[in-house]
Amino acid sequence: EPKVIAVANQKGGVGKTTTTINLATALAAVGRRILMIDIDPQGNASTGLGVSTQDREKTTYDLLVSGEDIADIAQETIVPGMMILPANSDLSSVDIELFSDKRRVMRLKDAFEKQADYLSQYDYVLIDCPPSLNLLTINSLVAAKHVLVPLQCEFFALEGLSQLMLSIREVRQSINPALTIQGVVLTMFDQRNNLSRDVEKDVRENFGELVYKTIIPRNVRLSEAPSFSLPALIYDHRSAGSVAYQKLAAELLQRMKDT
Amino acid sequence: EPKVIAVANQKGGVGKTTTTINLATALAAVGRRILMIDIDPQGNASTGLGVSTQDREKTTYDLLVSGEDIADIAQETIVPGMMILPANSDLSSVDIELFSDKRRVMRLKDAFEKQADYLSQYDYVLIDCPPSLNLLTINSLVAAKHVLVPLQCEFFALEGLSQLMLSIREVRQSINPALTIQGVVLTMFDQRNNLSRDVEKDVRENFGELVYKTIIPRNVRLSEAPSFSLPALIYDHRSAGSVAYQKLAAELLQRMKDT
Ligand SMILES: Nc1ncnc2c1ncn2[C@@H]1O[C@H](COP(=O)(O)OP(=O)(O)OP(=O)(O)O)[C@@H](O)[C@H]1O
Ligand SMILES: Nc1ncnc2c1ncn2[C@@H]1O[C@H](COP(=O)(O)OP(=O)(O)OP(=O)(O)O)[C@@H](O)[C@H]1O
Ligand SMILES: [Mg+2]
Ligand SMILES: [Mg+2]
Repeated sequence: EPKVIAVANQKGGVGKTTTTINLATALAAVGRRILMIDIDPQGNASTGLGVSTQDREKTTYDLLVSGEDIADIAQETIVPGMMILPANSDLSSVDIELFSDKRRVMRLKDAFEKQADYLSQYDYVLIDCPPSLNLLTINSLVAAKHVLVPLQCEFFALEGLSQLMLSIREVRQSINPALTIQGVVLTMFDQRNNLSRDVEKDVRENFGELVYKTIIPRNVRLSEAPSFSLPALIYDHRSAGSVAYQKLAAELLQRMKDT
Repeated sequence: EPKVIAVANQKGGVGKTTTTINLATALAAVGRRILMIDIDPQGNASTGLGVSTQDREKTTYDLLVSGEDIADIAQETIVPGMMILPANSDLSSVDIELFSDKRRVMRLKDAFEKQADYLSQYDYVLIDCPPSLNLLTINSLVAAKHVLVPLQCEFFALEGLSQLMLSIREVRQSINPALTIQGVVLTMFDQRNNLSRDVEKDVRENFGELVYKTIIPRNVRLSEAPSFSLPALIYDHRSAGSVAYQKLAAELLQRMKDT
């Protein structure tokens, strides 16, 4: 049975997609079999893993709304050993289409349980969430056992963290008792400015061991890679960003006792 | 009658809040009377203008769902000449609470029309939207005459622009024929990296005159200011970020023929 990790934070632009893509690639590079689920209507994780918009015939929308099989939607990515359920703007109508379904928050979880056989071929399922605590993110939190929280080293991002923690606790208490916070990852850390160091100090004081030792630096190669439809680990595996994500993968495997 | 501008982009972290706060402050600094509407459940614009979470007794939620008067919700900000309808996480239930209301996309527009007398005391109404094309953003696009689009100089942000333009066109054709794209503002521009220049070139080629001449540079003072609950224009008005927003305000006034 794969470990299911939702990468979530309702604050926008904190590095959810960049973390999901590069962490998944680093895990695939050390032999883990990965299923990526893009559940953001923006479809950035799909783009960043080499799936063009024309190639997204079946998407996560078809899983959630039409009840199609994961096996029929999953397609290859540019990364060997990693499959993806791609996303496109169809997903933005899910709130409305599932409104009257009493199990609307369980659609992803139900699909996982129904297709446990197919999923057993993977070691990790990673879900890239949109910047919102909407039905798509809630479905991910209900279906996952772990939440990874990318936290940009900025004040507004820090302000939103307590709201996110409250929402995770609500999901755990009401629907998914198995849900745990796997960790908080500091992203876009800039050595040169005090704000980054202040945020790090504040977060480590408040969340202690939950905060990964590995910090992701601000690194332009991470933001260039998507324009070549490649993860940074393939675009420039020696860059500071890529090295940081490889370290993050190693630290994650230790936390998951998967070494 | 005030000019109503929605600051929108479903891509997260592109500088919507930073632009709304500092543009509004720059307009207030040259004598324009401003009503800021924070319609994002994160409430970042409220924080950045000095309204603490304890002081948000009445919010934009009360306007949209309970039909309270704008006059009863509006409160002072740290900026003379600027009032705000603050926001908090109550707003995130608006989609569900208004689901069965046939006029759910018109709630903000209807409130504006009902309270045109109160609104006439303002020159500009600026609306800070969440990172989503949900009911809150649609309400803003229906109530506004102008949309200002902050565009981060990054690949994923560029990818999302065509989706945003489609949504704006849909709103214009179905509900709000007066809606125009006031402009696209390049944000977090970094002189030192090619990606910023590539994005600028691409956007100016595709959107021509819509793109503001003024470019907002990446500037740490802009991201430090919110931790002091101040707009950058007050926190450090000589910084490159503040100067850029003052130029943006001047350019906006020219475009609005309000000089
Ligand atoms: N460590 C980093 N250094 C430099 N740029 C980065 C880094 N991490 C992410 N970026 C860039 O910053 C932008 C925001 O990152 P990303 O899109 O991954 O965030 P997100 O949280 O997924 O955004 P959204 O909320 O829209 O889903 C992107 O353009 C990305 O390329
Ligand atoms: N020009 C800039 N230079 C440096 N930092 C900036 C700049 N503009 C915004 N920031 C910082 O980048 C982060 C994202 O900006 P901001 O929160 O304004 O974006 P947003 O589009 O409103 O995000 P969301 O999608 O979550 O609403 C914030 O921490 C902000 O302080
Ligand atoms: Mg993303
Ligand atoms: Mg914002």
